[in-house]
Amino acid sequence: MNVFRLAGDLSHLLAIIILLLKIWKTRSCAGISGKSQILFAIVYLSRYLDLFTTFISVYNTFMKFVFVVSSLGTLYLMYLKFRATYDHNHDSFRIEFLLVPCVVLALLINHDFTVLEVLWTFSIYLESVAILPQLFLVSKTGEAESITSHYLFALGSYRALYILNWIYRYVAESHYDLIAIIAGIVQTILYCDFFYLYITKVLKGKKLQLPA
Amino acid sequence: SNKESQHDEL
Repeated sequence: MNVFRLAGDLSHLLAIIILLLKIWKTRSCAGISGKSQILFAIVYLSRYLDLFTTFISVYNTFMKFVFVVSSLGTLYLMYLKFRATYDHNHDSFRIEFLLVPCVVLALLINHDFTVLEVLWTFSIYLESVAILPQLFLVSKTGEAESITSHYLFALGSYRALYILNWIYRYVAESHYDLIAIIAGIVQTILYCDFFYLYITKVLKGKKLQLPA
Repeated sequence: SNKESQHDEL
């Protein structure tokens, strides 16, 4: 554990809390992509199966548990409790276009051809693109509420901080994992356009609105 | 690459 990883994990946790609070307080999931949330739930469920096989630390187990439970809770709020507020007309991204390539890639490029390892690899690939339906939804409606922008900023920062963690670990521990690193870089690049809008607009008190 | 038998990151 180093400061970059801890900051990344906390940023990830913050994103999840912001999203749940937004939905709970406003009693609405307007502007949130259910498709992205389904993909994140698949990511956590396929990656954290090692909860049953490997113990790393109390911290590790606790965070995995929180991510799995909160992603299922988010799905419950979106698709059951506040279903009427779900913006499904704009949330039209076809997730099979992400799922199928990630399955194929995980079968082809992995560290070890075992069930758990291929599922882990699949989850890493899928996480890197899981935000696309959300970004697609924002681009379709042309705007995002500030609370949604804060959520996206925290979620995007997490993998960016992990890149610093990976640089640190390579230097300090000679440890590296190319699959995680390359997917993490792809994931962070997908947020760059959003980061730019967030810094130039949302932080100056303006609403995130895309140019017409 | 560095083969990982266990993934210690989240």
